Amino acid sequence: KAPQTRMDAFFAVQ
Amino acid sequence: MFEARLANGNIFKMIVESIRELVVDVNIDCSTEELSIQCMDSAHVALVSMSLSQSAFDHFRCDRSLSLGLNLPNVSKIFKMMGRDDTMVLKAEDSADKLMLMFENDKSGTIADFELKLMAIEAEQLGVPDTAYKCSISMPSSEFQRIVRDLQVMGDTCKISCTKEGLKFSATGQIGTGNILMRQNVASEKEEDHVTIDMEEPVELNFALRYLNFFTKATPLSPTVILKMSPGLPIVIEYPIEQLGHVKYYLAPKMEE
Repeated sequence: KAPQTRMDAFFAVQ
Repeated sequence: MFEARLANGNIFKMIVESIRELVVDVNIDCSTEELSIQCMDSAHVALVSMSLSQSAFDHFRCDRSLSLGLNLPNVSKIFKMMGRDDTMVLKAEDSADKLMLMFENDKSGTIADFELKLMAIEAEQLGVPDTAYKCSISMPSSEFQRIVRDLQVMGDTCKISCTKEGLKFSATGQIGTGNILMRQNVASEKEEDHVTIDMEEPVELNFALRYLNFFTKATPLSPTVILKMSPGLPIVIEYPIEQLGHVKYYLAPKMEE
């Protein structure tokens, strides 16, 4: 099963 | 001072309904241009971005940018008391420690007013770049809602693939596999029934169906939904609100290691 990624892996925290 | 009057208050109620299953506490940011929200669910898997332009309002005054920190379950309880044809008025002082909500109905002559305590909410903001996506699909929002609801019986994960053939939703589980293919379709006279697929290169990504179903709570806001995908990036699921704004959901894909 493919694991779930998180938003902060794609977009930088401001 | 912040003051906004929305003749069709129901739009705001639908916006609250579209995010309340994802987030509990949320900041509504008020500026001279718009009301906006950016927030993530507690697992940081999905991000919601909402914008409603000041031009959507009959009256809009915002002297100074402020954030209204709201508890959505409480806001939702108040909106249950709003009638379908009510006008909504929002008011807050610059200190932003409470929000006044008014629901007015000229026909019945009723005015309901509420004062809601606001909270200081610390929330991480993400910089979401304006990217060109490899696939962009526009389809009826009710169709998208039906597909992701129906596929839940097959499994937890939905593979969304966009190819020359069309847009395919697939789910696999213990009982087997289900595939639903949407082909481009611009035959109908009504533009909102069209399915348009704009593909630069094929994309295939996996997503949690549970979240896709949360997003379809925005269906009453728009007859069409726009899906945007690029390899290895979160999908964008956008519900335009007439020409006045949008609710956009970003969902992180499930990735093979």
